[in-house]
Amino acid sequence: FAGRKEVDAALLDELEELLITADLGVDTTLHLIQALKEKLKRRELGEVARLKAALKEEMVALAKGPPPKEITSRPWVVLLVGVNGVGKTTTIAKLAHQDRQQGLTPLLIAADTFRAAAVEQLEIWGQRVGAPVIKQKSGADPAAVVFDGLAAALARGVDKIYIDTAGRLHTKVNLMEELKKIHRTAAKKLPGAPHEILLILDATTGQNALNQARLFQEAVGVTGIILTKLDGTAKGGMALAVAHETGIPLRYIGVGESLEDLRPFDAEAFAAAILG
Amino acid sequence: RLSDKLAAVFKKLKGRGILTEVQVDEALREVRLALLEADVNYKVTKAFIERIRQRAVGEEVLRSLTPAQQVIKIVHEELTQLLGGESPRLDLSGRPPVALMLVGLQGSGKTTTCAKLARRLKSQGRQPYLVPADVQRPAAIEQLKRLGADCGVEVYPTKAGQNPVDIAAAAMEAAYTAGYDTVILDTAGRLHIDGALMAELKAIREKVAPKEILLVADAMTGQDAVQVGESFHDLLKLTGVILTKMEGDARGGAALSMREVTGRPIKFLGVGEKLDALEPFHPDRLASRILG
Ligand SMILES: Nc1nc2c(ncn2[C@@H]2O[C@H](COP(=O)(O)OP(=O)(O)OP(=O)(O)O)[C@@H](O)[C@H]2O)c(=O)[nH]1
Ligand SMILES: Nc1nc2c(ncn2[C@@H]2O[C@H](COP(=O)(O)OP(=O)(O)OP(=O)(O)O)[C@@H](O)[C@H]2O)c(=O)[nH]1
Ligand SMILES: [Mg+2]
Ligand SMILES: [Mg+2]
Repeated sequence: FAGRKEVDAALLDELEELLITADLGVDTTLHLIQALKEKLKRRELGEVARLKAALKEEMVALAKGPPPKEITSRPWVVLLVGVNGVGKTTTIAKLAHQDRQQGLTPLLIAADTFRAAAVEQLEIWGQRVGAPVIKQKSGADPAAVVFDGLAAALARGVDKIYIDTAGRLHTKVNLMEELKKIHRTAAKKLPGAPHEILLILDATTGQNALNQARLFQEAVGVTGIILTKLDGTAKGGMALAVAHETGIPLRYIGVGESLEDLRPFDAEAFAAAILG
Repeated sequence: RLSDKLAAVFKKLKGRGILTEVQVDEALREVRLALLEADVNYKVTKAFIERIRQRAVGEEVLRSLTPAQQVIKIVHEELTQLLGGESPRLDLSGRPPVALMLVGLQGSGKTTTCAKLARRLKSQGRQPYLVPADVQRPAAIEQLKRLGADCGVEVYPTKAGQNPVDIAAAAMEAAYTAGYDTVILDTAGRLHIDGALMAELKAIREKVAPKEILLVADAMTGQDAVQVGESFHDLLKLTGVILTKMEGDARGGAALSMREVTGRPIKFLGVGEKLDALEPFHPDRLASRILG
């Protein structure tokens, strides 16, 4: 918008480029531009500043979701899911760190029994955070790790339990079935669990984020989304379409590789970062 | 689907005689939308559409009995040509050991791909040596050690706290002494906007002069592919790109963006989590996938 004085076709073109380049996607971008055009027709937006404010409002409206679930039981079990490499393991560490800072006791269950050194990675994070990590030997059935892990956690009496799962592409039916089994097993061991199912999305991802959200939602139900790697140059605009279409609340953003690099999702700040 | 959308565009014009530029414009608009939905970068898409506009308003479409198919054919040909064109083979020339360096954003699949390449080279009769130069990510060294063990390839014994540049140099020495002919360097994931870490990659490059500097990128990358490709290429002079997680349903438009901004060939595709899941790149197949 910099330096533009008039609201004209050229400005709308520029806006289209801005939004598409922020990964909002064609449908969402056209929808937003159309909403602006309607307002323009009704002479509701004379100058650029008002146009920008109106656009920001529309984007915030897309991003807004229901408030986070109230923590109503102890332990509160959180299952983290998502495709490969998006930041699940690191995000668990950040969430557990946040708990510790609030005086809560988190415990981590290493249910990624497939990937090389996945358990070791979570163990190192557990040591740094000060959270015990429950694991079994590599190749174990993840559902069994969750079952036994929950049993052990219940015996210890902790506030929060985080279950780290292996990355999996949403298109892999057998892996999605495995995830459903993990979900059922947790519920069997502890009615109501998992209380939260957090989908981790990588901000550098394009339109595939929608497919990911749809299929994970369909498989196990998702109660919240965490958008990672927003410390890069990617704007994560696909989160708007995801939030709008699935109704899943955007809970946090990851902004780095350290324990403190987690912030609550702020729709205003998110839209402002995209609009510049 | 693009072919249906184009058929609809040209159906409206049936019986009106020859096509006009306006109608071809509408067809090009559909192509543009398809590319954007496939995650091809906005500017890259724009340039591509301009490039094919010449052919699209030419005789081959205007006189065609099946203009929709003709447009698809043109787009597919142009995409294939853009995506391919150069040798996708690894440059393993020169006095051994030859170094291959894998770089990229966090979580893109570098460590796994290092092991996949090692396994492939071993099956081709070479003597690869894996080098963990990521001392930042928890258990990264252990991860590569495990993968090395899985494919029977030796791994340099990196110790935590060592400097990646020193690790690379020492590993080349060790490889030379032990008679390995190919050193595969795994580096820590990093942001292209992290000046210090990008400088570290440059320092490694100066130290060991790799024959290949491969950008490992996630197939689901969106518009940011341009920034990432440009930054890594400007600083390091990449020799190629490897796209991972291609067995999923990401359309893979990022591949076109990266090819455009780096001018470098896509050499391999990662198509799974197991170490045998590495395929040579086929431009025509990716062209079809991007078009949807
Ligand atoms: N820059 C940045 N890097 C991140 C962020 N979150 C995670 N990472 C990095 O992304 C990489 C992958 O993180 P992991 O936690 O291993 O991801 P994962 O989803 O558990 O991966 P898999 O278990 O293999 O599927 C690591 O290098 C992390 O340090 C973030 O918010 N910003
Ligand atoms: N589905 C699929 N997963 C892959 C592929 N390549 C790698 N992965 C997975 O992606 C995740 C990240 O892989 P890594 O090799 O740890 O990625 P990285 O780039 O080394 O990560 P950092 O070192 O943290 O930057 C792991 O879960 C891998 O198993 C692939 O081709 N397909
Ligand atoms: Mg993990
Ligand atoms: Mg790695």
